[in-house]
Amino acid sequence: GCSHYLFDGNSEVQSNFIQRRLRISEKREMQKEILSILGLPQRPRPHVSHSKFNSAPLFMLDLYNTISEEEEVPNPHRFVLATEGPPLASAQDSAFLSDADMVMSFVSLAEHDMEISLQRRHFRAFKFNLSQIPDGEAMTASELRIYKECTSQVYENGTFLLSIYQVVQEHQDRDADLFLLESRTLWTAEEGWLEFDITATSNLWVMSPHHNMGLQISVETSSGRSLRPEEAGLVGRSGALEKQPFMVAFFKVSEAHVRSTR
Amino acid sequence: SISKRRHQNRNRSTQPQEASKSLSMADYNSSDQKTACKKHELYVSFRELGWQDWIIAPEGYAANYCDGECSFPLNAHMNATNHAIVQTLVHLMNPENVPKPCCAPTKLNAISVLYFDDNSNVILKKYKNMVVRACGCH
Repeated sequence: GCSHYLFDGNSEVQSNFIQRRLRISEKREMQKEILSILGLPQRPRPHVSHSKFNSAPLFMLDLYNTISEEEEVPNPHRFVLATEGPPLASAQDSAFLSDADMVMSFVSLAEHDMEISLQRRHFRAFKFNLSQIPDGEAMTASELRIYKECTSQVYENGTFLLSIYQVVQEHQDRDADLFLLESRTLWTAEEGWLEFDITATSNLWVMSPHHNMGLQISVETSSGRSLRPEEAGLVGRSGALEKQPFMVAFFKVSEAHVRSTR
Repeated sequence: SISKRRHQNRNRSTQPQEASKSLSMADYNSSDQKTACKKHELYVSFRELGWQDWIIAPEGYAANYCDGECSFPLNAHMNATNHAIVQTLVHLMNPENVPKPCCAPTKLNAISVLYFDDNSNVILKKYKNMVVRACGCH
């Protein structure tokens, strides 16, 4: 330790502080205490190779920077992971954010494009793991976000219909039972993030995880011809990292966090 | 009164040694800046804790802490509660039994932390009462 003297004009202000490296055991103790405050049983060990530059972390970083600007605490440098593009968060996200205590993004565990041969119907399936949501958090809103690029192919009226379904029941020998969540007409020239409200579905998945059989999206022209999602410009796994589809959920703390006694 | 105070100030400026003598004699005087209750810097570095692989932002935060004496008289800048003022007076009358008020945070702010979980999902969470914005006597 050492004593340090600060001089402020004529008055001599003394402050004593310890300036030394923490021992390994002290550092471990400090880590344990801070993890407990953060509500984590142990430090997460994510597999982050290039996922840092995925759309979900970038979107979350956008939200983080929005919060930091609103908070009184000065944020000397905006955190940037990759090249800064247009903001990912919409005005609606900001509204959800102001009411939220926690925001969580989910990457799709299983995303595959399939075709049902007899009907020549194309669809893309998504699956999200919601089992890691901390206790005491109530979901107030959730969205599926898909990036749509401008397509050079022109369909009837320059539009097509995108439908999003909740998978209700899967079958070995036939198509899955689906529940239509939303249908939206899109222009071929349209480009940007599409946001779909899936709050009711994700709340059901949180309450009864066995109902979580994922989502499906399908696209068809106005005459009813099924299109492959990428034909409609919907970015999937093979697309750019910063345009990958993901799910985001907003939470409000429903119960007080009680730290365990050590 | 203002005129009286002005007169005192004038006296003080002409007799600095007298003034400093009276300060040192009154060991309970809070104008002793060395020990007055105030906010001090304390920075918690997530980087130093070796967490930069899972905490995306911030790198750390200025938690701060409160330290110092809560002595008579408790000036307005110390953010003292009414109770603290009374407790200080009772302490002066009965120092053996009644302690001085505590120097503690009066205003605390939240921080937001952005981090990865085990599944590489990203969590943005607000933690209340993490940063000391102001200190005072309680």
